[in-house]
Amino acid sequence: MKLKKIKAFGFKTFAEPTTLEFGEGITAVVGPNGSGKSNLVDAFRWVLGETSSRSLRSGKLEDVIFAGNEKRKPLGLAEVSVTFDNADRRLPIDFTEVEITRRAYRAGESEYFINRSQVRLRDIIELLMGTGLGPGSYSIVSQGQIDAFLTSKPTERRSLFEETS
Amino acid sequence: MKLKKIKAFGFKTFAEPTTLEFGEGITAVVGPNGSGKSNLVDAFRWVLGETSSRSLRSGKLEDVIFAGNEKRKPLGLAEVSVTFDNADRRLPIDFTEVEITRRAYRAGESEYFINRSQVRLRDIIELLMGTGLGPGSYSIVSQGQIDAFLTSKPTERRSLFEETS
Amino acid sequence: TQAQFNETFERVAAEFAKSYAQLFPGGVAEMWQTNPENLAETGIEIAVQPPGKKRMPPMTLSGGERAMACASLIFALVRTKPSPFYLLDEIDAALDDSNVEILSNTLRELSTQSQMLVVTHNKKTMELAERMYGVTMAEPGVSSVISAELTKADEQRELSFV
Amino acid sequence: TQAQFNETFERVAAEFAKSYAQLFPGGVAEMWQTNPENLAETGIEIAVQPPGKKRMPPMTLSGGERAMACASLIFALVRTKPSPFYLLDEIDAALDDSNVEILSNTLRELSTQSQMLVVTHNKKTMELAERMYGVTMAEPGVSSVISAELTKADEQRELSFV
Ligand SMILES: Nc1ncnc2c1ncn2[C@@H]1O[C@H](COP(=O)(O)OP(=O)(O)OP(=O)(O)O)[C@@H](O)[C@H]1O
Ligand SMILES: Nc1ncnc2c1ncn2[C@@H]1O[C@H](COP(=O)(O)OP(=O)(O)OP(=O)(O)O)[C@@H](O)[C@H]1O
Ligand SMILES: [Mg+2]
Ligand SMILES: [Mg+2]
Repeated sequence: MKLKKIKAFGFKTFAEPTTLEFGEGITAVVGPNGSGKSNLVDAFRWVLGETSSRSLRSGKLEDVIFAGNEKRKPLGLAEVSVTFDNADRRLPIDFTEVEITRRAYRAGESEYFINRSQVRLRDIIELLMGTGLGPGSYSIVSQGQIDAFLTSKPTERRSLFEETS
Repeated sequence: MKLKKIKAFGFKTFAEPTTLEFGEGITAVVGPNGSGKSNLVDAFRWVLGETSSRSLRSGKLEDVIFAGNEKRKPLGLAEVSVTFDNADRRLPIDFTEVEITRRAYRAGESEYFINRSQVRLRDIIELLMGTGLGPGSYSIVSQGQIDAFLTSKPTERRSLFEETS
Repeated sequence: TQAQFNETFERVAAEFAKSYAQLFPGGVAEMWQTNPENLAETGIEIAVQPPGKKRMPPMTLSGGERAMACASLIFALVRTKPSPFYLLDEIDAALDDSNVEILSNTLRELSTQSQMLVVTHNKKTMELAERMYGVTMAEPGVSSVISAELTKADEQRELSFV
Repeated sequence: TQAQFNETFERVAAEFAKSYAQLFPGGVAEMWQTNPENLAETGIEIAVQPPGKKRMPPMTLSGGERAMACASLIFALVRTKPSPFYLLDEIDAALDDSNVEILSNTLRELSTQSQMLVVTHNKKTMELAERMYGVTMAEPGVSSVISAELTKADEQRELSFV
């Protein structure tokens, strides 16, 4: 299973449709303070089913939708799509390419799609189970969280570890 | 009131008597990870009457005493002295130079001295009151704590602020 | 006392707003009490709006934005309730080069009235200093401190041991 | 299930000890369960002893020492329960140059089997990357992303916009 690309539009500071493509090895993301690098990491968490407002650095659901700036009005919709190469069928679904999409409107709940067919959140979670991805995954380390395991209490470490295995 | 120097011996990684002198303006402290820079900041907190084990990054009182390394045995005593120029009498005590000393033995409690006369902890706290120094002072910002005010809850911020004013 | 706390608070809040706007022209920072009549129950709310951006809850701010907002608050406290010295342990860790510059300039200005001890790994922050102490562990587990008057000639050599 | 958790735990703990000792020859890191018979009540204890130092409670470790210990744990998880990709947001923020080097070398090695997205302000970490995306805000409040294939000729120019 390989990450191919992510597209974000209306999510936090991604007021314009933004696509990043990935290949083998290491991709660096750089830029000034406040420019949107951690927002990109949040976009990954969000599209992979994260609901914790603390992990998303966002008070309520609609806080992930672009709130506008001095020149632009707020948007009404946030959408993130992440595309995987699934040739090895590590995702238990019979598609060579798998696109997971999450959409949120201001007044409503989130909507989820796998290859453009609408599904429920639990279908996403189930799909990702066993890949080490999804909410609480240790494979996403948020800013300031690198030493969380060490600074937590022993029982908190256990729950961190459980989400991993 | 001006900071003149600090001397640490037996405190955390200061296994040898170590003196740093200060002058006007900015003094930088640099060095590799784990070398003792934050331990120096802890020494300041400790000699100025800090008792919170969280602020001192130390489980119990005797954890601030040098615990030894592969070659050296643990020491039995930690002592830190900080010296101020008090020509302006900002410290309410009739001395032009004021040295505050704190000492801790493994089996015992801390001992406090002002210009080599033994006093109680509350005398130190009282001496420092109004100078903006002492436990909880905003003038010491620990590693990782620069954004503590912003990430705390509103009531926590209030207690942080109270210790300041 | 309640009145004293409120009066100090108002002065610091005013200076905080001024500090932030000076460092980030067009930006707005505010601090207020949730319950000024009741000292026992009041909390402190804070809102920061970087230049050109929408005002958002503080939790959405980036690491660098939070550090600079809190630095502005420290600057406000220095200007309203000065302390004889400040110990700042790696407050520049989250900052990009532009914010390190902004922070440095303010530290330099405030250091004319207060002494500052700054722990840092950042070369630009080091350049501010009148004097520098290098803390090393030639023997594992034992700190040893070397002092260095930071002269232009020395600068390269001083920075090489970090 | 309890048995499964314990078995995974033991494998990761063994790899963690091995990882840390490889990165820091002479150093020791250990992880154990406080109550392995009782999954509902067990906690995880951890002890890290940098080379030549005495074993101390984790809270006494420095910022950089904690980050490297936790990085070793991530490396152990990568080797025992690999994930297809990793997103690492500024995990190098507290590291000195020597530890950035150690981290970089391990990331490079692991990136041959897993994809990694690394957010960083550190020039040395950037040098690791096969490709780089620059996130900027030409218009305040709106992210705009430029891609950059990191070639030797480009390196200076790429690093100038950060
Ligand atoms: N829904 C939203 N609408 C508009 N702006 C938002 C929204 N959510 C967050 N932001 C803004 O995004 C910015 C933070 O971006 P982010 O955390 O990605 O920065 P960063 O590039 O990681 O910076 P740093 O290097 O400081 O960590 C903040 O200014 C915040 O107010
Ligand atoms: N009582 C003690 N005896 C011996 N060593 C101690 C004692 N207390 C703390 N230490 C050691 O001091 C080290 C941490 O030092 P410190 O936090 O000052 O590092 P630092 O220079 O600030 O590093 P960084 O740049 O990573 O923040 C740890 O290795 C810790 O185990
Ligand atoms: Mg960030
Ligand atoms: Mg430190």
